[in-house]
Amino acid sequence: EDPQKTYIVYMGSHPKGKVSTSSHHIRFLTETIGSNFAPRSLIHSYKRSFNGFVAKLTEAEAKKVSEMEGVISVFPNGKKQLH
Amino acid sequence: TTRSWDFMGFSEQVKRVPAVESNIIVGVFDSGIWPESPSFDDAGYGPPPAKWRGRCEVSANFSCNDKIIGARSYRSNGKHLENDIKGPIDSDGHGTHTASTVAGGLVRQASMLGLGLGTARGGVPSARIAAYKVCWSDGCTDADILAAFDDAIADGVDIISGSLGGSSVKDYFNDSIAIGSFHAMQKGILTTLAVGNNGPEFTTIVNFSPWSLSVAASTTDRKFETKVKLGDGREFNGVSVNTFDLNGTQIPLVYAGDIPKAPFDRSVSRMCFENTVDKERVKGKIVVCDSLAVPGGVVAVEGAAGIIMQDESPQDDTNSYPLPASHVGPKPGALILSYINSTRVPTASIMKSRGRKRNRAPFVASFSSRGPNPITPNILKPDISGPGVEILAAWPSTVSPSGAEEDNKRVLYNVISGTSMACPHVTAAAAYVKSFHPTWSPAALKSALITTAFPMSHKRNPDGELAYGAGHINPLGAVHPGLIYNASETDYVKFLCGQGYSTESLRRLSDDNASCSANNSGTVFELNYPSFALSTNASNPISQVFRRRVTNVGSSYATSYKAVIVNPWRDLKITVKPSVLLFKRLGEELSFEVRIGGQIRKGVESAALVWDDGKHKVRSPITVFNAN
Repeated sequence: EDPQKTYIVYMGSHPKGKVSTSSHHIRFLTETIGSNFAPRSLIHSYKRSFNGFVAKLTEAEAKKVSEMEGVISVFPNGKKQLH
Repeated sequence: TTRSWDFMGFSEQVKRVPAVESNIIVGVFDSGIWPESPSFDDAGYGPPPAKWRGRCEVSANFSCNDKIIGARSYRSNGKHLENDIKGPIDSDGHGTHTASTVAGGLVRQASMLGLGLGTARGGVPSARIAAYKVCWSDGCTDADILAAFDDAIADGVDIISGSLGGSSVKDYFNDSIAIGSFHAMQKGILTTLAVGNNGPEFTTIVNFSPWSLSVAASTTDRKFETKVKLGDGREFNGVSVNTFDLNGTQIPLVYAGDIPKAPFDRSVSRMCFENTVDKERVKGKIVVCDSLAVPGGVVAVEGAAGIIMQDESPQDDTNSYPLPASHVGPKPGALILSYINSTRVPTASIMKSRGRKRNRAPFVASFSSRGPNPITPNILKPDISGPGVEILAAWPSTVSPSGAEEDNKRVLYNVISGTSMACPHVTAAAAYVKSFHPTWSPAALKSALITTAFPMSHKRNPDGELAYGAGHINPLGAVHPGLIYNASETDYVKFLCGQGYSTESLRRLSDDNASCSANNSGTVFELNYPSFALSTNASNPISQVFRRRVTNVGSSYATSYKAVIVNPWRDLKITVKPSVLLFKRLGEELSFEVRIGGQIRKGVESAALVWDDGKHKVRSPITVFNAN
């Protein structure tokens, strides 16, 4: 009824001296969404230069994530083109 | 590039700092790269710079060398389409073209089957390339673009070139490219971006964040002309990139409007839309269509010996086609149709294109997206323009030059147009400046390019700065800008405070404990941007103050700069306070204010502030435009 789509969850810079890992992001999603969250829904974690991840979420889950502390923006994984 | 660099006075002999230039790594976000191109021959290059921390995704059909030092591909959904090749190899051609424009080596006698013959070269031929393949036959996803930024920043690239963008307006932190380029800026990496090909309408620009450099496309003084010769001896000039040579052979000529395929009538078939023309009756003939087709769109006239497209669309958006083709304007088009109607057996020939001198160059391409900036109209975008029309650069010999499936041609150099082609010229110019000033910030590099740009003609480009920004890049001039408008991460955060971003968001973004207090909330007019833009209502009187700072990077002796306002329209009253800046040492930063008053009488009014010390002319464009 509320199909999953791919979203970017952008969380800004890494907190000083800390690097976020996939397990941090899985923990964050599990805490936010609840035990229904399947770890395989996390598609990619950005961990080298900034903090964020790509995940398959329902619209309701995306809204919930966007309201969490530490999240700057949540937006659908859109497409761009060569110019 | 066999003409573009020379056109801007950037000859092969320009002064370089080879040891520094060869340490510069350019990250190219595109469709991958084709390492076998002669432009990427690594003979004479040393090992990758010690700072390089990137990788090469090696496979049976791909490896890096000392020129292409890194290459990765990103496909977060894991699904590859039939037309794509896994890994960083370029199965489109676009990425090979852009990468070679930035940093390809010198290749003599390069041409597209004789067209555009000359030396193909990148703007920084000694620099190294790191290719990040984020675009595939179905586009480039935000997830993959962000993954490439995540890697490129950590890999140690010095500058990023992105000839890609979205199709809708997104706020800065809902846009993958704005986010990635912000983090690049934090690490001292400038991102140059193409503004898009949705011109000439206003507010069509994509990629307009203040921390990136947004590039419009303009012409050089070379154009390709494709003559059409009728059976009665008359010749008409058309445009296209036509490498077919019919040797003047006269071929039967037919008008698509005269050969509709049921159930369509002539009013439809004349446009040569797919399945509307009787293909049997075009076989072996040159067909005249009343519209400009895209290269893949000529399937409608499959089997034809050639195509003449006639309409009123701009003549700066040329393509190559899988068959002899020329695009003519409506006047010659009408004469050709009248010839067909009045002749029993009409014939024509399409000549191979010839490079000709284009007078009145440069002008901004009709297709180049225009400002104003849709999110922050009071920051001028585009920033600058560069050559993006009919650029010859490297191409994979595995991909057809027109992109059409039925095109069996194979070339090592291809002529294509787009803001994508302009962007790598500007990336290279920025890298060239960086080779002389390795410690300059992204904002300083931007400032150097913007304030030294060749002014462009407002007469020839009625959209003014909203089309070309500060003007045409001047790589040589940008090495010695005299003064720079610098900006740090803190300045951008302050600007974002003023744009309504919360303290909490900005602390996450910059991790510098920023807080959006009254002291730390800058209006857009206080961001130390090297250009001045004001969106206003034509019926309202204007009164706006801009605050700026300039840093002396020119002379170590005491130097006095005088403010000169170039204001050809006289409808604006522009004053600068103080009107003289006296610098006592290098690196000194002084502040000033620009006040704009008056009222605009037309859509876009242009002026410029020039700080002049007798040696440097530090020119900032000023544009005031009607918000409506």
